[in-house]
Amino acid sequence: VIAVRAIAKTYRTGYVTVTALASVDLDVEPGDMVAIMGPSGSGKSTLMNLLGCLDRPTSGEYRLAGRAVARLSDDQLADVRNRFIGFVFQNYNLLPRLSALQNVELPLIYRGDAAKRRRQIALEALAAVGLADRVHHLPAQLSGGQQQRVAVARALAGHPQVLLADEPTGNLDSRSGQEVMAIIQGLNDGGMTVVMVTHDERIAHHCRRIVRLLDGSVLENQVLDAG
Amino acid sequence: VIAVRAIAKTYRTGYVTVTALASVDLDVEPGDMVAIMGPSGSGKSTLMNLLGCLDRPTSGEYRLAGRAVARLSDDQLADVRNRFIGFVFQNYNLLPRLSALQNVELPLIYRGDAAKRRRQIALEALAAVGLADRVHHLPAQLSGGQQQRVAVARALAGHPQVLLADEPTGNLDSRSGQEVMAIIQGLNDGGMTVVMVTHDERIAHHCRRIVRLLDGSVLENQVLDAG
Ligand SMILES: Nc1ncnc2c1ncn2[C@@H]1O[C@H](COP(=O)(O)OP(=O)(O)OP(=O)(O)O)[C@@H](O)[C@H]1O
Ligand SMILES: Nc1ncnc2c1ncn2[C@@H]1O[C@H](COP(=O)(O)OP(=O)(O)OP(=O)(O)O)[C@@H](O)[C@H]1O
Ligand SMILES: [Mg+2]
Ligand SMILES: [Mg+2]
Repeated sequence: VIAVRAIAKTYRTGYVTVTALASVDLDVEPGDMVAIMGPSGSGKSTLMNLLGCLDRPTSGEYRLAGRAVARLSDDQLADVRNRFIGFVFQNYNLLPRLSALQNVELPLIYRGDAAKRRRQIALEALAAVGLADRVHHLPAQLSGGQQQRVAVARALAGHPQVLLADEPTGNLDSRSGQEVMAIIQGLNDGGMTVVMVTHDERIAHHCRRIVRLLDGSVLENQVLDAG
Repeated sequence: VIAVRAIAKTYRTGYVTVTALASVDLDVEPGDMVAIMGPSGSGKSTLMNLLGCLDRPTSGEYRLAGRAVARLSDDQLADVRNRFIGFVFQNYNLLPRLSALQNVELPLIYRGDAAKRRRQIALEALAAVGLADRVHHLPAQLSGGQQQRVAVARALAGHPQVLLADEPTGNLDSRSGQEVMAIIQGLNDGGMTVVMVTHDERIAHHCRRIVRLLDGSVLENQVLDAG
């Protein structure tokens, strides 16, 4: 479902030029579960933003569900993103003036669900991550880990075909982190493809494969033995 | 240096009322190194904000270096905070329009260092956390873990007497996390008092004591055996 060839990304702004990704190849089959690891600054979030069609590569090819993303217009790109991909941002990216419930409902509007159905789906997603008693709180009225769980609920509520999660458990205690992984694992068992950045080896071992980045290149692409 | 008695905090806004801290007692001696742990939403950041004089408790007493904080005016509170405490926020709280270097220099202005000395101190702090080649980047031009390390450099550059760090390594790979802990450990050996929130048991075991919160109360206050 994801096929990346020689993808590169160089940031150029003012007098700052950084080659965040030098050249990355990556194949992800439908239903696969891949962990992306690597030191701080090695290009993980940059790669995730390219996979999530939130940014365009400087060079290289990216095919999502067989379609060449580079040839899509901005509108088509947004359409692919909304219909196809659930994204958990490293900094959550919750809208500060919307409640937890409204933040989770927002992507569902795009999918055309009726208001009542949207509310029910969003309430179930928030209950699944343990926030049933915080649904009307604004992000500023939530703890760091609660905000992170709202971001996870928002990405999963619409049952996307592909989940791209950038550090989905970094601010969670181990029990809350395992609860989130159990939800992701369950959806992966149902066929959802998962690509996840993590610094935590225990979280990575929920996945079937670990891709390690170093200085913008793939250092290792290792299948984990089952069990 | 920190003496907290029966401190409580209830948030009341609109129709939301949450008792984040029910009643917490805490004593921290000068030069001590304490880890605060507990599930997501258990009140750790709320406690750190009270210890850092960024918020006032609903009830209870807090004495910092022997002075009753409740009786200080807002100006005196800001003065104590700037002269005494280095704070690492869970969401970094970097100023988006300042470079990494300018963010680290900002608290030093308050301390009256000359411009040349400030620049030198800030450059050393950023080099110590491995960001010598990112000093002119804006926060948006830095990775998540790089932003976190700028926040650590900013809190430590002025060699505060007390470091309050809310999850200082959550977004760092284990090597960068150990590098940050080595810096904090070194300053603690030199007499800096450290109170740190963490979800990571390995990071917590750099400390001498672990205080575990649950639902806004202290569940456990456990001294770790040396070595
Ligand atoms: N401004 C606020 N208004 C209302 N409730 C709040 C506010 N800030 C925090 N809370 C609530 O207070 C409780 C404690 O929050 P706090 O941020 O201290 O938790 P925490 O232990 O730091 O959690 P985490 O590990 O997820 O960061 C949470 O349940 C949260 O929803
Ligand atoms: N907008 C930008 N402009 C310039 N450089 C950038 C920009 N965004 C990121 N970078 C740089 O690109 C490199 C890769 O950043 P990226 O966010 O992908 O790293 P990461 O692997 O996600 O790190 P972390 O684990 O700390 O989140 C970093 O060195 C960073 O400084
Ligand atoms: Mg990142
Ligand atoms: Mg917190």
